[in-house]
Amino acid sequence: LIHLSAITRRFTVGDETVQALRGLDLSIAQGEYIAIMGPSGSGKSTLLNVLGLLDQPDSGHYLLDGRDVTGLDDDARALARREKIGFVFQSFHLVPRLSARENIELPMVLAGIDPAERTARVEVLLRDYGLTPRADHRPNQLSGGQCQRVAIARAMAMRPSLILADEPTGNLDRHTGQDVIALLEGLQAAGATLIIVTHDPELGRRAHRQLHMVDGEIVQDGR
Amino acid sequence: LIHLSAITRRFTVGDETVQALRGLDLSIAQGEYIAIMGPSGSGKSTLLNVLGLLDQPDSGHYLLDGRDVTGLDDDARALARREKIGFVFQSFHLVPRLSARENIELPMVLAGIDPAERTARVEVLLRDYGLTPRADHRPNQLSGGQCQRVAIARAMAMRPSLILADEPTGNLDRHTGQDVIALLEGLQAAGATLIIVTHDPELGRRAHRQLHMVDGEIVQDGR
Ligand SMILES: Nc1ncnc2c1ncn2[C@@H]1O[C@H](COP(=O)(O)OP(=O)(O)OP(=O)(O)O)[C@@H](O)[C@H]1O
Ligand SMILES: Nc1ncnc2c1ncn2[C@@H]1O[C@H](COP(=O)(O)OP(=O)(O)OP(=O)(O)O)[C@@H](O)[C@H]1O
Ligand SMILES: [Mg+2]
Ligand SMILES: [Mg+2]
Repeated sequence: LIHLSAITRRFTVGDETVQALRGLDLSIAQGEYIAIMGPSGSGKSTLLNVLGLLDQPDSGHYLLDGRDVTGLDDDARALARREKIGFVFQSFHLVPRLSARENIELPMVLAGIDPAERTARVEVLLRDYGLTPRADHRPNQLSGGQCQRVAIARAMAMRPSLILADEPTGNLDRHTGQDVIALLEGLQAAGATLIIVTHDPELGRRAHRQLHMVDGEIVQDGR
Repeated sequence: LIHLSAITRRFTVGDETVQALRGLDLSIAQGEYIAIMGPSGSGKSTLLNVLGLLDQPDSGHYLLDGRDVTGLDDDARALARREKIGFVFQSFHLVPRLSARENIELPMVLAGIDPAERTARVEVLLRDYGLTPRADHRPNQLSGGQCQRVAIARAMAMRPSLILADEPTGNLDRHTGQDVIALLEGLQAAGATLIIVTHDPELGRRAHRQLHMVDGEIVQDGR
């Protein structure tokens, strides 16, 4: 499904350059369940953003489903994302003036999904993520963990075949976190590729394969 | 130091009322080390916001250092906060157009601290929290865990006697999280009151006292 070869990503701040990804290679088959772990600042979110077509590498190539997506323009990348990728951001990126329900529905609205189908799907997602009593609350009327769950539910609305989740349980208690992971693992068991960035070693162990990053490189890749 | 009696906090959304804190009583002595735990949505951040004078209860009383702070106006609350309270927000609330260094310095600028003293203090904080190489980066040029550490460093800039930290290790790997907790525990050992909301049971166990919340109430309070 995914082939990254010699992926480099640099950021420049003033006259300093940060080597966020250093010539990284990675292959992932459809349906894999992978945890990405490593110290704060090691490049995990940057790698996930490249995988999710939210960021372009400075050099190297990204083959997604046999197609070179490295050089795509913004519109083509947005289309590829919308159709196959569900992305959960580390800082959620919810729309402040929309309710939880409206935030979750938004990808379906943009994709032109039939309103009756949209309504049915959002109610299932609200229920699955324990958000039904908070469906009409806006993000500033939600707890941190409720916002996190809205971000996850939104990412699942289009039934993506590639799920990229950046620290999806960081603001959740153990029990709620387990419920959320069970839902994501259910989607993976049904065929989705699940890639989770996590600082939780217990969650990392549940994955079938673990990547460890340090300073822009994958230093360990094992099962 | 802290006496909360019959503290109630409600939120209204449409014609629904959320009982975020339900007639809560709590006493905390100066210098205590307390963990607040409980399910997502149970009222932990709301309680911390009341303790930090960022939110006012609908009923009940808050005595802080023997003074009834429940009815204070905004200016009086801001002054009380600036002088004694260091607050770490669950969602950081950094100033987007300021660098990490400037964000950390901001409370000292507002308090009129001498520039030479400010510079000395911010360099120590940048070093302690592993941020020196990122001092000139703005929040959108920092990783999630780097943003979290800037938020913590900023809260410590005025050497507060009451530290309120809302999930301070949620975006940190184990090692970085341990470094951060060691710094906060050092301040508590030197006399500060340390109150941490956390979803991490291991961090909760390090505290000398644990409060467990469910649905707006403290259901357990033990050592
Ligand atoms: N401004 C608001 N308006 C309406 N409801 C609110 C508001 N702020 C919080 N709530 C609700 O009050 C309850 C308590 O929220 P709080 O943020 O204190 O929870 P929490 O224990 O910190 O949760 P988490 O672990 O997810 O951060 C939640 O159910 C939330 O939806
Ligand atoms: N836009 C940017 N400009 C400059 N530097 C950046 C930018 N984005 C990220 N960085 C830097 O690149 C490095 C990798 O960032 P990244 O967000 O990928 O880390 P991470 O592994 O996700 O960390 P965390 O666990 O703290 O979330 C960090 O040191 C960060 O400061
Ligand atoms: Mg990150
Ligand atoms: Mg909270």
